[in-house]
Amino acid sequence: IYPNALSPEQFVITLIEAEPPNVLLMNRPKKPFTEASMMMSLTKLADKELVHMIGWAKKIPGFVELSLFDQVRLLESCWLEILMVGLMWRSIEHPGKLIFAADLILDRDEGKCVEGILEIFDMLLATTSRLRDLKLQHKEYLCLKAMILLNANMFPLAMGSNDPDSSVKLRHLLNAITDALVWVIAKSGLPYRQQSNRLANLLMLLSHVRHASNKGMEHLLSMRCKNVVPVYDLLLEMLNANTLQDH
Amino acid sequence: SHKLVQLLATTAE
Repeated sequence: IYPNALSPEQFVITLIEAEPPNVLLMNRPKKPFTEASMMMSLTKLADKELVHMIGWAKKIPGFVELSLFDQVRLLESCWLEILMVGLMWRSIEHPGKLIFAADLILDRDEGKCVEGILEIFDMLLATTSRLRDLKLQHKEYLCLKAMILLNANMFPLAMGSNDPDSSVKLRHLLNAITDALVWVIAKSGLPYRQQSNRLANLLMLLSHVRHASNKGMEHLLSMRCKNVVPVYDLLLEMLNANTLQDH
Repeated sequence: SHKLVQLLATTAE
């Protein structure tokens, strides 16, 4: 499905249909958590969610038309942001709690058992609180999540990228997702003069999600290096790819 | 990222 052929409304409908299922941890360890059991739970859940995330990305109109190289680069860059924004959306109605999954709901203070994670929990809770204040709507969330993916890395977008066709397609895709978000805001009934403010407020969230993701990535890397938690398969690849890119 | 490429390249749901 080419994004240019879709109206903003159709684009949003496709995003709704692309949504991944809610994942369960299954076999949650008994509370109270230890550092190892909490990290194991979080990484196990993340690994499951990653598989669904890739399926979700492939359903975003036009994503699979990008070069495979660009698809990989975008997903490698944004995977933790996508997990985090999903977490924030699930937690939006539950102040003080992080709804990692229906069977993994954590209070802020439960983060005390893992060195360095409380800072990240606080960032996640603060950003979730901001989403709540903004009364973020489901369709706005879907557009923002897609935008995080498509905007994840500048290299596929830049002039002189390795695949100019893919670069052009990505630019069209970014325009399409912007049109979709603008359409969603316009349909909300907000007065015209407030619509651009709302757009700006929503877009300003994205840098905070990126910041939380960067901190989370550093933390996960340190946990792995200290052997607090084994990281394997897809999650290991995504972690390595993200940290290697920084170098 | 072999697994990522594999998942992207497959057409299976």
